[in-house]
Amino acid sequence: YAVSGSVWQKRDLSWRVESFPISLSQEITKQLIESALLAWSRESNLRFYRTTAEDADLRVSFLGGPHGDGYPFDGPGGTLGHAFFPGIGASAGATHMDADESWTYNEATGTDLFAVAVHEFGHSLGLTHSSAENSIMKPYYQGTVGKHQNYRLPPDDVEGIQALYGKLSPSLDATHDSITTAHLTLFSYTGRKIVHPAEKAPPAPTQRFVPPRGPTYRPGLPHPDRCSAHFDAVSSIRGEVFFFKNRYFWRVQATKQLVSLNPAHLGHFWRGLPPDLPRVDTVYERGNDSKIVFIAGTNYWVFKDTVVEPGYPRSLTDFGLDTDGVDGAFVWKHNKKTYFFQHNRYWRFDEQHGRMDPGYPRDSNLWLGLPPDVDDVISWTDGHTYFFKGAQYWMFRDGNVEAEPDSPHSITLNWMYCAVANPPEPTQLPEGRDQRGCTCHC
Amino acid sequence: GGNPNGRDISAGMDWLTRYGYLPPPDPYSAQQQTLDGLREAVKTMQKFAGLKETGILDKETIAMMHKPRCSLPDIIPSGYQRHRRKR
Repeated sequence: YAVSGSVWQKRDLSWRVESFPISLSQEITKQLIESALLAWSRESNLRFYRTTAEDADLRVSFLGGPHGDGYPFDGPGGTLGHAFFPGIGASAGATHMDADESWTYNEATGTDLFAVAVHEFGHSLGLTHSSAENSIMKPYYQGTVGKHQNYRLPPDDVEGIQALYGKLSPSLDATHDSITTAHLTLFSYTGRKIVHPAEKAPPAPTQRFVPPRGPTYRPGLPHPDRCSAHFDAVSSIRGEVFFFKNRYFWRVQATKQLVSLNPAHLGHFWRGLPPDLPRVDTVYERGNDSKIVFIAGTNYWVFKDTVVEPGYPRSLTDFGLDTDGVDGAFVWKHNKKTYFFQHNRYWRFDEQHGRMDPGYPRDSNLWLGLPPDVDDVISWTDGHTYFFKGAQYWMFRDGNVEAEPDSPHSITLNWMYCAVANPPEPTQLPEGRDQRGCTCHC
Repeated sequence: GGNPNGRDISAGMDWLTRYGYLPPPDPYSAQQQTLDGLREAVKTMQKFAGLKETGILDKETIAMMHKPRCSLPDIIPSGYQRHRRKR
């Protein structure tokens, strides 16, 4: 067994169920919760009593999807529940079950609420996950444990709970037996509250604060969601593909593996961009010296590796571009020339000679199958050219100037590895309002 | 079997990070995991789950990652865990 390092400083703990699943009656749910707690109190000095008070020590809720604690639920299967370790704070003692599971008990089908509740209460009492063969604290759901009335904790978990709260003392044994009987009689629930002797003296709260674990214990920064982002710029740098959105970016390696599902912060990796720069329009790796060019508005910066060169920003007029910016830029591997795109036009720049090729701009519909106003373009290590716009991309095989017939494809599906192929269109609604126009009060 | 694609590796890294086998990504930099680091994380996960420790995202490992489970991490940073004891 393994312990979290925090315990309840009292032995009498109150509990209540704050919300219920739709697949089980409230009465059955309360019976199963009470029985799950009994599994732990039977082996230790702990005693549990049900209360209707909102400040109960252990609070069980059935919740769906994201619910504000950093551990979003994911519908049927996947994550089933979680509980917070003992300590002071709003979350301590909270036990959350995924409301979207098909909760059952003592059945081969569905998810056994009793088995999951015993596991989660182990966390509520201070135990962490165990790798022991038969432990109820193994992190993976192991199916039903049979009739809850007959359930006894495996030896590993008995040792764990006794290490935290001591063995059931003989003096309390008789009391515990009567409580046990009382609990069991409640399986034909009367709704009456168990009045426990410990209720006479209010339990003293623990003084130790233990922050919630997992995704929430690292300070989070608000960042865009890769699955709904329409990217500002996409760039092929050193064989990887960088997707930029606002002041963040994602990296996809040559193996097409996302380095991280969370984006990295632009200004802390690419050093030297203005701290108030809201976004970049395009980025490309120069063909002649492998330096990296960032373009935003009518300015550009040249980077040697990840640090900006002195003397920047400079104006796009250096390239002979007399525009108010560019949408995309890339170096085409088939002629080593740099292409700039804006709206329905494109230019070809000769980096070797530092001048724009004559005869440009041209109409971008010379790239057959390409929509106007692309977001960006890359020429990747596989030799193909990819144009990105919105949530889609168009592939031009090898040196072809005609899109593959099955284009466009989904960026979110094939590059960002999201479950949904088509994210919603960007909205002009202010922050806090969703696509349906509903105001969020969370 | 022993040759997972980019999607599996990305999902596997996300899973390993979520449950404490890999450090959380630094929001300020695009820190990459080394191949050795990833292999060790897979081995630890396999050991914890009672699987053969291959260090490879094989079929059994990916199947285990898809099993229903508790949301809390399996490995908690040592600073948070004060009294870990193994029998």
